Amino acid sequence: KETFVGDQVLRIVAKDVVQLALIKDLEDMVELELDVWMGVTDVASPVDIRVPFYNLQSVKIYLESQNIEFSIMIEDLQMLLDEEQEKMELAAR
Amino acid sequence: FVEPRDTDSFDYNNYHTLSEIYSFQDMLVDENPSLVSKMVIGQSYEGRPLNVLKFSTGGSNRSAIWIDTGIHSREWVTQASGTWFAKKIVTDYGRDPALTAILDKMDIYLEIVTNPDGFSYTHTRNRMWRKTRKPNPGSSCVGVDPNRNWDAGFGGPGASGSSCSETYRGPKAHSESEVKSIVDFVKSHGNIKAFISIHAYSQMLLYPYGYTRTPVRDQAKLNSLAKKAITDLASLYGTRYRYGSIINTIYQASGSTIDWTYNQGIKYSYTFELRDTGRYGFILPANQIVPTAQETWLALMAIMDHTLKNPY
Repeated sequence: KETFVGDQVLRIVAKDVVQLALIKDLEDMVELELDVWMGVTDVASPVDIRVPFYNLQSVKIYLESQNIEFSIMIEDLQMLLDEEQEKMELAAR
Repeated sequence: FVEPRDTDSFDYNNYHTLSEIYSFQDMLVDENPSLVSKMVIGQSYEGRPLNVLKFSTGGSNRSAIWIDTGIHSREWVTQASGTWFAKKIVTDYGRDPALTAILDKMDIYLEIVTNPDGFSYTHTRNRMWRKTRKPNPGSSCVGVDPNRNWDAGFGGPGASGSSCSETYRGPKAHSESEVKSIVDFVKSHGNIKAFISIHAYSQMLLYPYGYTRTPVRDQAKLNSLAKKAITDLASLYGTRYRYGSIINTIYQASGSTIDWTYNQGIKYSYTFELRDTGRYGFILPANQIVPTAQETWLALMAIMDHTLKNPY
């Protein structure tokens, strides 16, 4: 079973179209194995990306070096999934 | 573990496995034989039935409304909402005048688990799975994005040609049995007047097109109906939705469901992106299932009511 221990979901907010393009570039970096939950649309809309634990540093450095604002929407995805699983099992009893 | 004995004791406030949802469908049919029947419109790649609930008060080949949930398997709130909608339809028929009027003239088809292989996979192997489960020859990556696999601008920008991508369009249009089964059903039915495909998340109600900037012929009507639908939705909990064409509201996406249905002549073609709390994405806590379904139902009713009152 695939787990997501340490994976984070980042909510990224672009200030302008230049930053939007930089986020789009990030999305296209296949080596980072990003899972785009909500992709680049316009400046008004945030971008949500699940980042594998082992690539968190690279992604955060990229965002910080470009002065792109982001927050951690989900701190540890697996913790949330474990809670979900536990609730399902409890409810089924 | 205790199986619910009937659809009244089914727990709508929690997520359920595929077999539990299949059992729910059978119970609903058993309890309401004069209103609900189950059709199997095809099989998934792994051989699971593609079940569609038909809500009908009689007649033959009546005009109809199609609703599907869960084509992207990991968006669990959509399958859960679909289950709630099914119960809502049988509960409200004969009680709610608007729904009763719809069902007295039209049929409603509801496919709760549109991508059962993917859904099963999210429960057993990978909670983040969104595609189908058909292997791609020559690639170690499995599956196709079933919302890029339709014959509407297929292969254009806004879909990937790489089998490892989450938006892989597939080798050809309608290559996925989960998609082809709906295509065949829609074509053979020939009288579907509204088609609503439900996704999560990001709170949007969208109409065609996604593959081209050319506005659809009915843009003005679709836009005003979308506005009415999201206003009704917001009346319950204040959830705010954006609305517009796919390409103008999200991004260019080729090969998507409702672009194909619109091109088939189904004027009221819409796709929802359900609730986003801003904290969980589509991993929505189970206590939000019912509120999400309740508010979405108001928007669905707006679209279905309009479809009934504006025949074409």
